[in-house]
Amino acid sequence: LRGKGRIDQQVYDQLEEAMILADVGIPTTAKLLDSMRNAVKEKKLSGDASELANYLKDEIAAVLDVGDTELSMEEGPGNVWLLVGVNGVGKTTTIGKLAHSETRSGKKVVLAAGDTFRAAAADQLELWAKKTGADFIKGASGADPSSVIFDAVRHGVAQEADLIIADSAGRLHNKANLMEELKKVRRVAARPPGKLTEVLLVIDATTGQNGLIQARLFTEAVQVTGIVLTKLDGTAKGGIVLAIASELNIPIKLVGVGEGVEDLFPLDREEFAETLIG
Amino acid sequence: NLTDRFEGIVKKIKSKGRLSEEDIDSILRDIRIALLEADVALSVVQDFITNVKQRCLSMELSKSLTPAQQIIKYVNEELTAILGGEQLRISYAPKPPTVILLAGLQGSGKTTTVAKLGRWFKQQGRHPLLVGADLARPAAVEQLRILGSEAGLAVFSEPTDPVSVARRGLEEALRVGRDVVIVDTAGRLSIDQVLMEEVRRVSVAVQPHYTFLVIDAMTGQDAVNTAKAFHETLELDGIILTKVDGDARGGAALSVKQVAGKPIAFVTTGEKINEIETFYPERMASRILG
Ligand SMILES: Nc1nc2c(ncn2[C@@H]2O[C@H](COP(=O)(O)OP(=O)(O)OP(=O)(O)O)[C@@H](O)[C@H]2O)c(=O)[nH]1
Ligand SMILES: Nc1nc2c(ncn2[C@@H]2O[C@H](COP(=O)(O)OP(=O)(O)OP(=O)(O)O)[C@@H](O)[C@H]2O)c(=O)[nH]1
Ligand SMILES: [Mg+2]
Ligand SMILES: [Mg+2]
Repeated sequence: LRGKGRIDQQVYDQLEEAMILADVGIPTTAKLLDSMRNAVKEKKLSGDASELANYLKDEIAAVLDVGDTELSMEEGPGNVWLLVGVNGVGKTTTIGKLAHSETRSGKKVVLAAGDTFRAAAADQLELWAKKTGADFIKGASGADPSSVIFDAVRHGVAQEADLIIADSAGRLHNKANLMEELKKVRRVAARPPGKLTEVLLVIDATTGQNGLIQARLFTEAVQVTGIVLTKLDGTAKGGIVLAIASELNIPIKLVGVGEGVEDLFPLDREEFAETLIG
Repeated sequence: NLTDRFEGIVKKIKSKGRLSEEDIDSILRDIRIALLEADVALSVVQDFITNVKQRCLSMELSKSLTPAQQIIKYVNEELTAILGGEQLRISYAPKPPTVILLAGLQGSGKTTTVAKLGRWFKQQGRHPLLVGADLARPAAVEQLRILGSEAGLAVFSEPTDPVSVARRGLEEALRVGRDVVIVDTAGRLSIDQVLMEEVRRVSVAVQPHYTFLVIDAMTGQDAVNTAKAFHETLELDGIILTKVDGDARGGAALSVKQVAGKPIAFVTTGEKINEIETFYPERMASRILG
């Protein structure tokens, strides 16, 4: 396959391989390559390698251009952000980073230790509260997570806190009872005087195709409003977020790039696309 | 499932003595897709397909199976063979304690697994000591202490540095007569040279009899990078696959097994301390194939 209106097979294979290696997945990779092939067929693109790569990067950035990437905050106290996701992806650490950036921008923040299950989960979050100057509310170990979040919201509103960030226990989306528990947590987090303005699903960049299933089930259960993609400082590219964005229309709002308090940034779509296909 | 997918393609294959290379390629294309969808690493898929193709080219059509079923049978056997092989059986050091070191990426399940292994060894009649050498993560040592205390297991740590803690943990085990030492380490990125050097020095300090890479079953293509780097730095003895109670297909198991060439020693199947078991290659093979 060479010449005008044709793509060099080697270039095509390289771009396909880059996307597969980045966990973009077969269906989304096929869609992006089809679009590229059509653009070449319709003479909108030459078969030149760098032109093809740039086209692909623009397409990837476009796929990610969904929804509002700002973190939603309404006027007045009692905004609630709830963090959810499977085990070990970086929820608690992300809350620490959010506490830092929000207190830095002048907000009064309360952290709610909504993980009442895992060993030392509350201790872990408390250390982040201390580090960032955020207020901290926890319950007894094994307490109903909804009641901890309810207490934290009430406390936050009474203290005129702008923002209550609620942690939740890691849970696998295929565990029906745990997803039921999370639905209840969301209902309680949305109860006045709180205003639930973000439900952030944390996705680990090392996750393969299961990330899309996670996103589907968490969205179905608790209406996810945004994705935080963590551990992008590693070798994993997090390509599964393309399928998540395009299928579920959920914006990737933040990326985690380390374990430190400042290692959280808004997603830069072009930079992400650039790194994805190297 | 995979068999149904192929029956469509294979319907047009008439009963001949052999399948044509074209027929085999078309079936293997679908297998390649299934493996990639299951998160098996691309390079591992390529090698796998090459090997299976060799077998298919010389296969005689079975009387009782369709060609598709026969090829899937080969694929299943090949997968099971790669995933299985030499079973890891813990053989205890003639001069105790037997030292076990766990390493892996952030959040993979190391701390929880250290406690599970502690209980597992205790059930085998051993006297383990858990060593909390993760001084980086907030409340990591506390996490291990709580898990340990819930299972009646001794935990050692001190706020010095990971290498010293590991070394002192070993001394403590010798002092009080613990015959198994299990060392928890901080999660780290395989490309973090400083932290990979740190875990290497922890290994040198305690000379583990078993070093396990702890890897999350939902890991995607990155599994090969992780396995390669940790194997090069630590010389792994085995793999522990975590969170298999999820619904990830688990292709990372094949990737890591292939790259490190070491047995999958255990799988963990939940958050409770008793949720650790031996690895069954046949089960994993059919899960990966979907
Ligand atoms: N390198 C890197 N590590 C991260 C990042 N975010 C979180 N981590 C690490 O990932 C590990 C797990 O983080 P946690 O915040 O405990 O994850 P979690 O989702 O709250 O875990 P569970 O509550 O147990 O489900 C910790 O070692 C964190 O330091 C990131 O962006 N980059
Ligand atoms: N469902 C399930 N959860 C697990 C399993 N193993 C560990 N977890 C959970 O995964 C999360 C992370 O486990 P940890 O033991 O903290 O992981 P880690 O590797 O020590 O994390 P770092 O020290 O931050 O690198 C916790 O919520 C555990 O309860 C498992 O087999 N199944
Ligand atoms: Mg947590
Ligand atoms: Mg740990």
